[in-house]
Amino acid sequence: IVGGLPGNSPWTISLRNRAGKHFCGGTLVSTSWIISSKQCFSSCYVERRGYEAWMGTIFKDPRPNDPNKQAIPIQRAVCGPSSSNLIMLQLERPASLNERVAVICLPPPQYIVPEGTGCEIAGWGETQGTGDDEVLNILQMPVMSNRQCNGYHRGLVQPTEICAGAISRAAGACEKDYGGPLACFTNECWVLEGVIIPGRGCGRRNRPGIFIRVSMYVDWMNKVMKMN
Amino acid sequence: QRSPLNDYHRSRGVQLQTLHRSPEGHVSGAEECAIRCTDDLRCRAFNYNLQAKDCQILSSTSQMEGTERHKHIHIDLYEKKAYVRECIVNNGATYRGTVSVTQSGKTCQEWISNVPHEHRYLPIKFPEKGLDMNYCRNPDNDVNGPWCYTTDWTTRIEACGIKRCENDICVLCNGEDYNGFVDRTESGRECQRWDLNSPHRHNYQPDKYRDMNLDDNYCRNPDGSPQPWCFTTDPNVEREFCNIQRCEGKHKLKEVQTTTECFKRHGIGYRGTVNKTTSGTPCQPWNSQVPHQHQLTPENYPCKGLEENYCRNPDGSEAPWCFTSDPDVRHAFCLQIDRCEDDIEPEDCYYGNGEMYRGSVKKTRKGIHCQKWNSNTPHITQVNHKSHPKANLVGNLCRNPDGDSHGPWCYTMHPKVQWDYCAINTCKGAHEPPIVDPEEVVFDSCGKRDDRMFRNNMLR
Repeated sequence: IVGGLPGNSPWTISLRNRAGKHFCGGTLVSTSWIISSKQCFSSCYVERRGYEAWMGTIFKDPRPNDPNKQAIPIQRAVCGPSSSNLIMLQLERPASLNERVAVICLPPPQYIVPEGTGCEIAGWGETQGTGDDEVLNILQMPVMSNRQCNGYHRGLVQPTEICAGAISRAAGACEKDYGGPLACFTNECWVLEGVIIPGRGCGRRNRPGIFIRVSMYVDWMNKVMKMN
Repeated sequence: QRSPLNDYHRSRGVQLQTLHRSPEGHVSGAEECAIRCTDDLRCRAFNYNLQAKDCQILSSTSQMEGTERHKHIHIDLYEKKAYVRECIVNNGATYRGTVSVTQSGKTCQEWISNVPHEHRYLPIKFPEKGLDMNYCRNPDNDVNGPWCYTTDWTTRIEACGIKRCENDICVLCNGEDYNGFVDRTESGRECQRWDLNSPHRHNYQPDKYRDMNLDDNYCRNPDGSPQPWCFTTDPNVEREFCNIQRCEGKHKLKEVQTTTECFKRHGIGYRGTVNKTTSGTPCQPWNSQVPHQHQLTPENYPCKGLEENYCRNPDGSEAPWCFTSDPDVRHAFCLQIDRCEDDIEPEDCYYGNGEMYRGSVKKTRKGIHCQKWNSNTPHITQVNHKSHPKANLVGNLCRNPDGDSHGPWCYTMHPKVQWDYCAINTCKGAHEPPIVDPEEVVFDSCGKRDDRMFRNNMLR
């Protein structure tokens, strides 16, 4: 995260490859399921033997004996509807919920977050010298309407996408944050409104962040969790 | 610190059944079973039951007639490597393979016979030399390797010309596909088995890396090193490269499709010209060591397309990447390159959400055949004729019985893919779904966090 601050996001998880290295983010949407960006994974249906989801710690490289860290192998992946750029990952065993690990709320289907709603992104990705690369960083950003956002992105923003971010300062998601959450505070709860996807550049001025709009795919997510 | 299992080739989940069954005995582990087999001259293999810890000594290997390999989830078959290898180690004195023709094509004489050539190497006199049938052997440690008496009256003895393991299968590129039988490093140290964590603990468990052929203790290259390597049985030397002959001619990646506009799977075949990381940092040229020093040079990796400063994936990472020109960021992915679309061509279209679709498509978007709605194989259906009697769930046709907003779907015949959307697109003119009033939002046991806990921790 460029321009963020160290913080707590108990639903943000770190995806680890077979060498144990963080490569993308994700969000805990139930005790057994994570949502992330499809761009982080090589294919939809192959087994992800050796890949793990780490949670319960704010450190990028926690000590091996960190009592709060939960490292749970990923058992299965299911790709989202075509052009959704989403992937759901099923954990081999349910995560234990506590003050450091929590499930985020999902929005109602087709829900459009009001402009100006307070949101945040979280991740262990690059800070480009703006912060501490070793801990989870969080950046506050308000929702921007697609109409306004399209003005900055030359009409490229789709209805299945959501924009957020301040335009006056260089801040936003960066490498290895992809797949992580855009969480918005609604009705006293944090709700997953967006998923961070790879874009060109990190936190550029006059370029609000574009995220996958989760409410467009929440029916699919619920179906995947119910069916499996 | 070598394991007695180092002399054995392991086949997971396989039981060898032979005509003559020996009794099973309880052991403390596979290593004890290996010691028993090694001590017994007649033993050539053993079945090891991981669950019951039972050891069954066998006088046959799966290459011999009268044996059958059966799948068994609790049993691993271990066979003496000498009987499995098709190449020789050193002078081939331990070779127990089945080649029975000399290098000029003459058939070997049976060791038990004295016709046409009388000789002293009778199996009964030298039971430890493995003088079976008319197979090439090296009972006298001849420097030219295994040999035999020939059935040609005019040629008494001829070498069989069996290749040494390091020359048998050559290394293409940096040897990530190497699956030969070399199990010693370039300094002569014996390799540690990949399925053991002693003397060196490591991450490369064969179960985790099923696509890497991490068999026994053979040299392999699971991490994109410049050449095959292994952990050694020497506690003081963690890992070393193996000295295996490189293939002659042009080195080309096996079974990798090259792409330029997008990347497939991990992007190992990506040969496009994107040369910036996702965040827009220019890449460092692969043939440069500034600002980052590395071994991934075009010379070390002749078939990885390491041209200019283009994003590539020479080491099996998750996606194409590069060393960056920023001294503070060693490497970064180029995830702004799209993944190639792997959906098959849509075969029909639907209106609305496709609830009324009554067409005949019966394949998913990835081309997997649909399962019949009235079948429970391979997946037990929750949505079927009984639950949705009016949804026209005919045969294995794509339908949308539950009003899925993303269109018709079906259960699939792939055991690991329970269901998926079908190879059908929306027809032109389909309407957008309505939006929901924000007032309707209600949440209960989710999305709560205690920010005081984090603040207190940070203050402390």
